[in-house]
Amino acid sequence: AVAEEAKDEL
Amino acid sequence: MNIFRFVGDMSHLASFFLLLAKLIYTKSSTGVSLKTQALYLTVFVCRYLDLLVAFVSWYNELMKIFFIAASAYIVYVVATSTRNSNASDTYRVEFLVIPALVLACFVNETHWSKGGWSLNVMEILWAFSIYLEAVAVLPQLKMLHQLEDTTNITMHYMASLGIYRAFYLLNWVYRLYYEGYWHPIAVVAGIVQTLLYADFFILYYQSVLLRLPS
Repeated sequence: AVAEEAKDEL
Repeated sequence: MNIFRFVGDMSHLASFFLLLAKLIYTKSSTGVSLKTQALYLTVFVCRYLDLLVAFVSWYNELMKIFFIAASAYIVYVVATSTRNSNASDTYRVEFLVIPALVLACFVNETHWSKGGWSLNVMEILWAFSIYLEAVAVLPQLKMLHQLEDTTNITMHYMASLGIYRAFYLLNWVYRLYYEGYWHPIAVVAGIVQTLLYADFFILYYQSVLLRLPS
């Protein structure tokens, strides 16, 4: 992902 | 995954089954806002574009596919329901969609120096989906306030959505404390969204819980 942290939520 | 996130997801999942049960078994979409359901479909499609580029887990993939498919099916059923006049589904959704889109263009998690053009568009759509989800329930809330005779199952559907939001807040507190994980956009929008459900829970208490035999 582009963001600092992956978006692993729904 | 912590227990709060899992309970939140299961409550969210349950909300789909409650709504599907209402539509299938009562054969009526009365009291269900097509506008809210169309907004949720928009939310899931915009947010889960990352299905195409990022794999997190089978759990995430399957839940995302189910959320998109189930909300598309719900929109189809409600939109084609002949018995639903939709006379009270009068919320002006452009007042939700346009501000959410404008806000997403300015407040998002894009990193133009790092990501490619398409990945940054996905970030804007992700932020848009977060803002839109926060307010997507408003047409449904307006309907509930206008309709005298709302079926309990619609109210339970709304309650399970509210529980989902509440547990996501607990999940974020947990993740911030133990993992340092924190997406300010999601958290702030999530707090707004949960506050909107406070209005619903007052209605739920008055119209459903007080009617239960003691």
